[in-house]
Amino acid sequence: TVSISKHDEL
Amino acid sequence: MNVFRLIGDMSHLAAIIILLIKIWRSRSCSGISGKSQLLFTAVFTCRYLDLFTNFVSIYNTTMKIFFLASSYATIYLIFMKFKATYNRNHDTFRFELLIVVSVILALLINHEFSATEILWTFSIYLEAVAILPQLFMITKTGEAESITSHYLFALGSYRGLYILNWIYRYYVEGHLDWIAVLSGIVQTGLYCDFFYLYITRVMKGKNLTLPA
Repeated sequence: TVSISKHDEL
Repeated sequence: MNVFRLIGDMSHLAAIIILLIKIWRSRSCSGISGKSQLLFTAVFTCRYLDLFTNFVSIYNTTMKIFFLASSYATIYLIFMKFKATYNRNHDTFRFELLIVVSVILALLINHEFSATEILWTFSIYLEAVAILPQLFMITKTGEAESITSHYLFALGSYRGLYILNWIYRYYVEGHLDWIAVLSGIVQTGLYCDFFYLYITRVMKGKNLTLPA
């Protein structure tokens, strides 16, 4: 599932 | 990081640089939609607010800084330095609508109802439709300079490559952000007819003239 705290994409 | 996302980011970077070169060298922003550039600047501004709070990597930070700086530079060139060459009468898409719909969607459909997360979601939805004023302008003028079509090809390809990146991350890392994926599919879909024209015409050295 998505880790919203770290959006690691540009 | 994976090869799809890296090539995607390079394609995005190339698009931004192609546009800056086109405007700077020709000293003109004719055929360029200032509204789309304003939307892209809003996308980067809302998405990269975590620039100083959420450190991911040197690459991530430098790319964010470059994207922010180059998008503000682009709107400066369009609306200030070369504003005499801006085709305001051809850039008539109602982009306010895109902003309002993206804001409402971001408030309704998001991963977490927090300021930064809603702004991030807004930037994702807005980016999906930000190219519409530019595509609308090309249908209105019926043609595009070849450099503008290269810009659009690079810009459209970037999110298409991100879709491959998301497929890779889903199967390899179990990572899935369905808001980004669905928006990315819509965004890439909007380029389909342009991609067809680009591949069947521009690649053969013809100009990108839309069937009237």
